[in-house]
Amino acid sequence: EMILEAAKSIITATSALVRAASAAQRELI
Amino acid sequence: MPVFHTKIIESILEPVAQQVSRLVILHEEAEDGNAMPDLARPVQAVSLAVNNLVKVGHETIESSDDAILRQDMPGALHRVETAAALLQQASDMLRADPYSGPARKKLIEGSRGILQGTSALLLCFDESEVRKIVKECKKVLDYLGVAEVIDTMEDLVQFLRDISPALSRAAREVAARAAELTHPPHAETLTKCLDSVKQLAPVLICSMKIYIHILTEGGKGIEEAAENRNYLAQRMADEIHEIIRVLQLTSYVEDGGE
Repeated sequence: EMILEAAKSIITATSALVRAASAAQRELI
Repeated sequence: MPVFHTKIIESILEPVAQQVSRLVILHEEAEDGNAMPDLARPVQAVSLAVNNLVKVGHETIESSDDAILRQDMPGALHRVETAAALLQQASDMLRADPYSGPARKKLIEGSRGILQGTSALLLCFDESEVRKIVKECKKVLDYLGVAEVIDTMEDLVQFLRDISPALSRAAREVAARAAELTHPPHAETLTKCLDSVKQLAPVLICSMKIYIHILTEGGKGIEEAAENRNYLAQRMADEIHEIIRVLQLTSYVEDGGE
């Protein structure tokens, strides 16, 4: 289903964003 | 214990659910934190994916004849859009001040919002898929309802022609659903009930044949034959009602379980 694929894309993109945001904080801890 | 009730939803949401939790912890532990990197590109990627989901979501709404989906899905899409706007604001604020506390909060809120909105959307879609399976099960129930008025072989042949494809379709869909569930007791109940339905179906047909035969031959023992046929039809109906009940459970608490 297209909606499942679209949801997967959002989660993949959000995942990359969260990783990028976490990386900077992780360096500090 | 899995939080998401189907394997596909779990596979989509679980990784980012863990990452968002980690981000919250990192944010709290880092307190004032390091300077945030420029998040414009990943935020842009999220926005593009959200735009695509909104487009696909509206197409799904337009093409669906499921009134509940048409009613619920726009709200879930709106939640995702609002979350994407928060991420955009966070990105803009962080570009101006990479240490901005409010921007970090927006970033976490936006990430959580994406997760919750996408989760609501997937749940809405999944419930609609379940309603399709329930509809197939109800067709079988409708056919079972006429079992007791069948009193000729011609009608029995027609009854078989009607119920067989409906039963096959329902069985196929219920079996696929059972394989999709993350909560083993629900999957096991579906499988058990489905097995009973499959075993009862030929016995019911046999009992209907016996009833018609006795009726044609003069009627001795007709009451017992009718009782037996009705009992079997009722048992099949009970199993299908149980399948419908379990299909509609989307959390473990509803089942009185964990």
